[in-house]
Amino acid sequence: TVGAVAIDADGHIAVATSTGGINGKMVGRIGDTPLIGGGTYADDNVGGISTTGHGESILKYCLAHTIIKLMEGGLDADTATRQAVNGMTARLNNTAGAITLSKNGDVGIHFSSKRMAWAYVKNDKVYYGIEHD
Amino acid sequence: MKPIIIVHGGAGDISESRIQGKFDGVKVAVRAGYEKLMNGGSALDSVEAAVVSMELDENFNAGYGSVLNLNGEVEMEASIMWGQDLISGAVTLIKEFQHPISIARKVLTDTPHSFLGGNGAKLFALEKGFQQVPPESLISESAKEALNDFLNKGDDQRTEIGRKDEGGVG
Repeated sequence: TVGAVAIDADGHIAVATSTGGINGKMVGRIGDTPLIGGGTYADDNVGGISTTGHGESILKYCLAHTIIKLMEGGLDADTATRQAVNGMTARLNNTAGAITLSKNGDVGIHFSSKRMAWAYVKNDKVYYGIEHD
Repeated sequence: MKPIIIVHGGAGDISESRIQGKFDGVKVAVRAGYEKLMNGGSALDSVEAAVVSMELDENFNAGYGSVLNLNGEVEMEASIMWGQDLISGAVTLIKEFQHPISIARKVLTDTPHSFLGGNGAKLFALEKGFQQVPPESLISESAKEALNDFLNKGDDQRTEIGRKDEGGVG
């Protein structure tokens, strides 16, 4: 799965997520990626999230929307992302990852899987990673 | 507001052999998205450009290089959302198009609906001028190997793509 979250100069937020699904899936299987609130969510008043990982778990946990609601409740982007991803893994015993931007441009990155590739550009500087820590 | 963009290239059991390709790909994608923002593009333009970049790159499970279903076919899905007024577009069961994310954006901008699937999504894409590609042109060698591993070795070998490495399943 791939995804992107951006804030433009007008302060508007957009999120995009795209995937081939899971290897060896049944014909006709649909995962979390096209489901708003599961794989993707954007709200200019709060932030934006794109998720990746075990689709059946992400869609049941409404992972992107869970992160939004935690941020709406006052958590910062990173804490909300960490709490929701770990909460999903604890509850459903499968792994996921998410990237988050708050409406103020704060970044959240967390994954309970072994690895997740990510990169962001802020103030013309590129940051990237794939391992924990 | 200073523009900012973040991308991901998938979570899971990413083997050591695929790390460099993922690094290269996410850096290219994030720069493609950032360039849009710096040239006055909207956040929607930016995220579409970043995802389009990764849909062209076989290092990612999207577009060309997508994993295969049990019939050995690519079936893709995508969604896009605009935070100003909470409008969204999504597509699923896309088989013959290079960029599902661009079709999803057209659902957002050009229809009263949020989500199109299967043959309806295909007819909509054709109506909007998206070019069909041969389904086999989206299939990479890595995706074929991953499906063969899955079929030969069973469910514990299921990974996002590639052979199972140690660690959790994403």
